[in-house]
Amino acid sequence: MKLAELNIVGFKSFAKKTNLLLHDGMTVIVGPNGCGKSNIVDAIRWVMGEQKSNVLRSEKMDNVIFAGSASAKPVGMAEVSLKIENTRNLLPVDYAEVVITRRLFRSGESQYLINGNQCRLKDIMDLFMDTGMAISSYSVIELPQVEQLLNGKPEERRKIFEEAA
Amino acid sequence: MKLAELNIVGFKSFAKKTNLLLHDGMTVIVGPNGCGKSNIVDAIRWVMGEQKSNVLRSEKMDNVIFAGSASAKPVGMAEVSLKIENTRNLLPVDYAEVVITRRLFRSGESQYLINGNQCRLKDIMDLFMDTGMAISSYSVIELPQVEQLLNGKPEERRKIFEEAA
Amino acid sequence: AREKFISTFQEIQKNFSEVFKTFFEGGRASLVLREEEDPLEAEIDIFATPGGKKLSSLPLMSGGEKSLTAVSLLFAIYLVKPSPFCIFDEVDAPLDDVNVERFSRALQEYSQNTQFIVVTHNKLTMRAANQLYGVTMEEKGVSRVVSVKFDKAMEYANEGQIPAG
Amino acid sequence: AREKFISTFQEIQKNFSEVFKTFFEGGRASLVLREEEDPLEAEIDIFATPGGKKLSSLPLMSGGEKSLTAVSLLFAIYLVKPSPFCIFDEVDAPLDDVNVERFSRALQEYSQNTQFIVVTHNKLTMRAANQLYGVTMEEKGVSRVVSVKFDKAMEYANEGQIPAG
Ligand SMILES: Nc1ncnc2c1ncn2[C@@H]1O[C@H](COP(=O)(O)OP(=O)(O)OP(=O)(O)O)[C@@H](O)[C@H]1O
Ligand SMILES: Nc1ncnc2c1ncn2[C@@H]1O[C@H](COP(=O)(O)OP(=O)(O)OP(=O)(O)O)[C@@H](O)[C@H]1O
Ligand SMILES: [Mg+2]
Ligand SMILES: [Mg+2]
Repeated sequence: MKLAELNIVGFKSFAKKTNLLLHDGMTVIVGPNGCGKSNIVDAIRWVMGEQKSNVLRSEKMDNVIFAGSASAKPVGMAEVSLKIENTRNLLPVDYAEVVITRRLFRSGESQYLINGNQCRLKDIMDLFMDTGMAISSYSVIELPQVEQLLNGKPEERRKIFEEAA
Repeated sequence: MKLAELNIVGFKSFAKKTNLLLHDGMTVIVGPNGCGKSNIVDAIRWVMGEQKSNVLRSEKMDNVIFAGSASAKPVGMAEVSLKIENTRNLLPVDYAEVVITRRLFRSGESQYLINGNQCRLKDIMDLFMDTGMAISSYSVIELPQVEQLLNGKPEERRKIFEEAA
Repeated sequence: AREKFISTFQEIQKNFSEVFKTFFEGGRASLVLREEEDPLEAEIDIFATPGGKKLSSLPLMSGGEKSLTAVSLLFAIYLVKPSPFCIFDEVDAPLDDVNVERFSRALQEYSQNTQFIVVTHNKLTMRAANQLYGVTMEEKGVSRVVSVKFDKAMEYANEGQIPAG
Repeated sequence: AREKFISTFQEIQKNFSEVFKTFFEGGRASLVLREEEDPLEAEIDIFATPGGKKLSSLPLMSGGEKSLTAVSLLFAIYLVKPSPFCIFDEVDAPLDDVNVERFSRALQEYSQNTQFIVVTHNKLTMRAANQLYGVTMEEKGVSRVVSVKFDKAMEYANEGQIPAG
């Protein structure tokens, strides 16, 4: 089970089609403040089913659609696709590769696809649930969260212990 | 009005007598994690009258007394002295220099001194109040506070505007 | 009191737009006192757009952009009523190198009228120092302070070794 | 379920003490499940002492020490149930260079079984990368990604210029 490729277009600051190949080991992302690094992290969460708009730093979900800039017009749709290699046959499907896609239109309409076939958000989330790859509270780790682990509510701390059990 | 010298003994990790001369301009403090840099910041707040134990990262005030380590025994008192040069005669005293001292004993007893003479905490805080040097919410700036300014409660934000008016 | 607040507010407002521009090339920002309310009670809104982007909602801004925006506001207020001293504890942590330099250059400029004490892990910030102190714990759990020269400080901040100088 | 939780907890407990030692030379730490309560409801307490210090209360620990302690806990849990991927967004910001290296060495070790995506501004973390991506906004407000080599990445992360390579 590994992430193979991420494709982003129209999502947050990624107005244009962007492709990222993901390999084994450690992939490091760098760049100046505000250039889009955390937006890539948000794209991964979003395509895997993240629904909480505050986690995505948006007041409302359609804030994830590229809103335009001094040099580019706004677009009508955000789309993120993630290709996963079914390396240990953990995914409950017969394919060697699975591509999940999520789209959001300005109208508010959402689309979800597995290998190009439309499905529901629930199907995408179930796919991950079975593999232990679900976007849990600790698949993405940021500093405020790290401190919360020590200072925060005991129930939060328990939650990640329970997820491991 | 400028800070001239800081003397710390028995306060937090500063078991032994420590002297810091402060000059004009920018003084930068460096060192590895956990070596005591923020403790120096706490010492300045504390001697200027900080009473909130959470600001000093302690659950109770006597946590500021050096508690011992693998190589040093605990001590019975924390003391911080700050020498201030009365450069623009802003201080309501006739001295060219003022030394404020704060002590805390394990018994819970506190002492406050101005130029070696015992006084009340209130006297120290009044001294600073008149000079605009009071340890306000924004004389010490840390990262969580910086973010709070943008995300936090509107009353917090107003407060620093009002302090400036 | 109402007029005092409003005139101070207007001065901060002007400073904020200017300071923001020094940190964000081509950016613009403003402060707005909500109109429908009594100025002594009204909330203060912050609008900020980094260079070349569309009007950002604050939540969508990056970690570094938010820190710099808040720092711009703090400096804007400071310029109205400079405090005799100000302490920054690792405020440069989320900034990239270009922004760290802008920040330390601003501090150098204001440090003509104010004593700044800056705790940092960042080599660029260290370079701006008028004086540099290294904090160490050679004796376990016991802090001490040494005055250091810049190049010595570089090794020192990393390894916690007292430089032989 | 109760037994499953307890046996998982004990495994995490063991890992935590070991991982903590790799980050804090001479330190020790433990997790404790409060006894008086039902294990399925009990709070989990963290005790941690960096090397050579006395039993620290967590609040008194430094910023960097707290981050590393929380990271030790996250790794301890991860080792019980390795996730296929994990994303770290600027988690190394409060760490000094020695600790950044320890952290990136731990990531390299675990990355044999897990894909890590690490966002950072830190040069040392970049060196541990199997692959390195730079994110840029040459076109105002529009992000794009380029694959970079380490030394090019150094300039790149600082200036946001696409390296000519
Ligand atoms: N819907 C959108 N349309 C256009 N731009 C957007 C949108 N959502 C977010 N942005 C922009 O993306 C930028 C933030 O990017 P991001 O958080 O990825 O930065 P970063 O590289 O993580 O920076 P830092 O190092 O400071 O954390 C902001 O400037 C914001 O204006
Ligand atoms: N009363 C005390 N007695 C002994 N040691 C103490 C006491 N109070 C705090 N300490 C120790 O001081 C250390 C924290 O120091 P401090 O917060 O100044 O570190 P720092 O240099 O700011 O590090 P960082 O770079 O990680 O922020 C902790 O390890 C803590 O155990
Ligand atoms: Mg970011
Ligand atoms: Mg600190």
